[in-house]
Amino acid sequence: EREPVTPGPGEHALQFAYTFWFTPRFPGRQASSLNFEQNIKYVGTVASVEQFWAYYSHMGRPGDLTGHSDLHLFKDGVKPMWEDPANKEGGKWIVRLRKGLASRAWENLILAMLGEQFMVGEEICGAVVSVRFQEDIISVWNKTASDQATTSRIRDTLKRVLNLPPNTIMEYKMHLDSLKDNSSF
Amino acid sequence: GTRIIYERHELLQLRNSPLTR
Repeated sequence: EREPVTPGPGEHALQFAYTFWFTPRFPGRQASSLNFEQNIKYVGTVASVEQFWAYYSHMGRPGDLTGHSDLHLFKDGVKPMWEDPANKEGGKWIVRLRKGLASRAWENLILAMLGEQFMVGEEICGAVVSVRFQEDIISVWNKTASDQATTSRIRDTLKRVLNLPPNTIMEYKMHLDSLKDNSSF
Repeated sequence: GTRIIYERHELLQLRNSPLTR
């Protein structure tokens, strides 16, 4: 158990504290939830804008990461796993990006999330950028996959903040389906 | 309660705040 993180004196508080996690991926190894949990590394928790920049400025950009890895930013207390109580009824929007676009897209996404630009109450759980060899994948996780008004609003905000070409394909996947077929994308 | 909302440019402005360690 960690001590709760709070904004420092004079800092600009965020609506929610968020935690960065990092997962190096090893191609070919079966990703069971057990080894996923063992493999995921806690990076740090931020409760203010200043704390966010302090971490973010020292972290590698998704576009600079090589091989397979995932960078997660989730509300503090929510693990970036399908099985977490906040996630198990939820799902995610998936956006596939060609190489070279991930760093900017990731920054735009997490600034929108930290700034509460999605306007969907408590529905946002977190965001992930997955670095792969051929492409990068960005996803936004929410609590209630069956809430269509919310998922539509998240999709529209995501389109706006990522500023992607109109033909970009966005796919919604329920975590229950990910659990069933044991695949993330 | 009131939500704490930041526009992108507001967050970017705070990037170089002296409080950012």
